[in-house]
Amino acid sequence: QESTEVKDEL
Amino acid sequence: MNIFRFLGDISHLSAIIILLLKIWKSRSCAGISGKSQLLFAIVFTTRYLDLFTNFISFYNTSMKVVYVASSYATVWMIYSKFKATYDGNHDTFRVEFLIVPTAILSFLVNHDFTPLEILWTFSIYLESVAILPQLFMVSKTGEAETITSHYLFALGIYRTLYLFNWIWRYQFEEFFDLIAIVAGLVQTVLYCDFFYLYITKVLKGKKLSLPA
Repeated sequence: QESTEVKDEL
Repeated sequence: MNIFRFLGDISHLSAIIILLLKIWKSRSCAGISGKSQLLFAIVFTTRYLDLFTNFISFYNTSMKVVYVASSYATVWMIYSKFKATYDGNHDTFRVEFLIVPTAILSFLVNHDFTPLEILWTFSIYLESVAILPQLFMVSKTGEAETITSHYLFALGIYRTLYLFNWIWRYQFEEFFDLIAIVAGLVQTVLYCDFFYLYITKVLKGKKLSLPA
C-alpha cells in the first residue's frame, strides 16, 4: 500500500 | 525499525556531527557550501512539521529535534559566526533551479493533496538534489578537505542504506513508498562519482581531488 499512513521514517 | 534504517540514521547523524565539529573546531567553513546547508535546513523544516502533532517514538522525536537544531546551527555558523571564512565565490550553484522544480513537482506528484503531505513530498524531492551545490563547489575548487569528504561519504551512505531499508520493508512489511524510493535512488546516484573517488583516493590516504 502507498504510504499515506503515518510517516515513521526520518 | 530494521538494521539498514538504523545504520542509515546513524550515518546521517554522524555526517551532521562531523560537519558541525569541523566548522566549530577549525572555526572555518572553507570548502563547505552554505547553499547545500540552507537546502538541508529547508528539507528538515518542511519534513518535520508534524514534530509536535504526532508522536511516533522517543527515538523519532529526538532525532528530528537534533537534525533540525544542528542544520540551523550549521547555517548560522556559515552565514554568521564564521562568515569571514565562507567561500562565496565558489558556492555559486543556482539553488532556485532546485527549489522551483521540486516545489512544482511536489504539487503534481504526491500521495495526498494536503499541505502536510505536499510539504513532506517537497522535502523528499529537495533532499535528493540538495547536495548538488556542495558537489558543484568541490568540482569547482577541484579538491576537498579530507574531513569534508568523510562528511560527504557518511551523508551519501545514509540514503544508500535507506534503499536497503525499503527493500527490507517491502519484503517483510509489504510497505513501499515510491516517491521516497525514486528520490532516494536519484540522491544515491548523484553520489556515485564521489563514492568512486572517495574509495579510490581518500581511503588510500590521498587527498580528494576532482578533475576540475
